[in-house]
Amino acid sequence: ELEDGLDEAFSRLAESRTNP
Amino acid sequence: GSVGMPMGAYSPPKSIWLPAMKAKGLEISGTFARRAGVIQMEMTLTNKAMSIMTDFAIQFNRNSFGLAPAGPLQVLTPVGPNQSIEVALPLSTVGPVMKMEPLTNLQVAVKNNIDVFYFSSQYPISMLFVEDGKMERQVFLATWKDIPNDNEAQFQIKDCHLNSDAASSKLQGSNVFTIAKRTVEGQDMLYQSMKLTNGIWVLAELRVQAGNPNYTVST
Repeated sequence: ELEDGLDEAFSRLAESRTNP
Repeated sequence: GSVGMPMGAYSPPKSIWLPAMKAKGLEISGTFARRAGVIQMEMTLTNKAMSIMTDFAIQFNRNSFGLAPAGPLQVLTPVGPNQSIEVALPLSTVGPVMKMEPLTNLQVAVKNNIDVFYFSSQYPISMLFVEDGKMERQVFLATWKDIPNDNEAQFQIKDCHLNSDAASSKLQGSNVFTIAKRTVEGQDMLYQSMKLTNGIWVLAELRVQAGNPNYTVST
């Protein structure tokens, strides 16, 4: 679960950096 | 523009640090390398004078990251006129510290039987990237959030013809570790960490767009 959460967090980070 | 080995750490080509005309015939060219975790100053000493040179020694001024010779300069035989010798000087990072401008500037004094000579050189900061610089993913995310926006600097890297996986594996050879990769709107976003010899962590984001030779790096 932690790993899934981290995977998602990185996706959100990349998304927010592309479309701030 | 690297001449480093494909999977090894980047090391710049040797350049002339001390021209013979400024050092009574002693020419020093050199570079820095990190080999198996050891920082080295790799030098070619050339005697362009008419008499032999002996009794070599080296000293550094205090510098930003405490670089210091880990032992004496090993020139075991006299250097005759028109002769060159190669020397590798291992460096430690526990010497005296003083912030330099630019940060990676190193002031060096070399003596021989003729005189003492001074020169400055700049080392690539990647010499200071340690082998255990891969940050835990959870720590990376938390740290990234904690860093104030003003601490972020952005750079363009021009004319880089590698895809993001090739760039990532090349960087890993210099202890720049990719922790996560995401593709958003055709752009690869690589999240990377490195740790300096003084324990300071650096976080980076590398953006690579397919077909675009210009990368954007934010640190």
